[in-house]
Amino acid sequence: ADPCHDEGGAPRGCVPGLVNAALGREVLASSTCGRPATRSCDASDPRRAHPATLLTSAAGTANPLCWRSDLLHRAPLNVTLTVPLGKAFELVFVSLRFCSAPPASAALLKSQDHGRSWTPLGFFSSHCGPDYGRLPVSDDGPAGPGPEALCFPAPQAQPDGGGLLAFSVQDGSPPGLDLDSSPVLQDWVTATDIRILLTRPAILGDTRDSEAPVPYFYSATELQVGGRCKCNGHASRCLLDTQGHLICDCQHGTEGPDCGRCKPFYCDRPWQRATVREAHACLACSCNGHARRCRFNMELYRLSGRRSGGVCLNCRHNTAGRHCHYCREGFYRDPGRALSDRRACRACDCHPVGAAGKTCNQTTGQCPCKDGVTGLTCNRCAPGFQQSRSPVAPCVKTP
Amino acid sequence: EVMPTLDMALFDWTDYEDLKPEV
Repeated sequence: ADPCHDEGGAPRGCVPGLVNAALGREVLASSTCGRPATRSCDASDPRRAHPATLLTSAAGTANPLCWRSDLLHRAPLNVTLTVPLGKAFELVFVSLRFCSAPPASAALLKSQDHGRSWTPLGFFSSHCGPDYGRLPVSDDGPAGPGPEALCFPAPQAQPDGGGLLAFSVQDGSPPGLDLDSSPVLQDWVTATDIRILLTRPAILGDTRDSEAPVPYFYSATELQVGGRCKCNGHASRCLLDTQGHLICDCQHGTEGPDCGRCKPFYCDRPWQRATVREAHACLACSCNGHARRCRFNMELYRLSGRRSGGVCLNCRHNTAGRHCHYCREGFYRDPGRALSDRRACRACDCHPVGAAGKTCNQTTGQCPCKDGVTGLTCNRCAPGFQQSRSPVAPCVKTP
Repeated sequence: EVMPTLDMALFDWTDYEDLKPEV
């Protein structure tokens, strides 16, 4: 079954499956223990190392191996975890499982431009005002009409000493917004990178650690970024390209990492994101097989009732017109051939002496004949006329 | 009646050299 086309082959909106977009991705941690080595952490010894790769390697084991920050003796106690997702994803949730006590204060941010700029998705603190200048989240959710970064309670410490920081994109979004119809929501859930700022530890040390060190540190495992590879409704899966970049397997005449534009010849109408109800496939220009390129003209599109705006470029085979649907000057349609035939347009071949010009009727092929001349190409004298010696008046009345 | 095609060899281009088509 093809998720992007129905049984009859008609396009329909399709989306990749929900995945952990962070799985296997490199995590950039601003602080990791083991350099220099301590008794409990040695970056050069795999048995005692706690690298950030443990955050996104296969997760869910009963005895997880944990990333650990360096010991933090004094303020600032900020540690940043950054996960480049490789391409745009549409987020559903983000979670981070802590091996030690979860932080008392943290912020979740996203980038939509591969780390050049960052915007907050949510804050987590028991002191929202002092920490982030925000009010704690109310039961009503966002106050405004659109999604916004709210301040949620800090994750609770669990009996095992750990805790879970969990965020759902719905948490910051007003109810009733529909992803298909809300560009604001589409923007809200789109991310190329995720960053978690751990800004204040809750307690001292790691309760699992036999050393029970006094200085602060963070320790976590299983960073999950639940989401769908963003393909704007035009692909059901993402693939690695030849350079190892993750890209959508675009359908519906679209292309680009996120299927965010129409393919060069598929510009008969503007690109649109697919919805559940409408595939909004990019349509190929109608050039009757005589052109390889076309461009979109908004004015023609409006005039056509928003049906067709493609204009064929460089019509070949002696054709012309917006759809290469008629013959260029000096050629006429051969009625015995289909419009898509390479030889659909025949040369007028008007006689250099008998014809008054080189351009024939584009439908019938009739050349304009001088007085007394006849024939499709004006190559004969009409009945009652005979050839003269004058090229200006090639046929004269028979005496 | 099917008339013969124009015979280019019969035309006298003396005064119309500039109109003479390239063959």
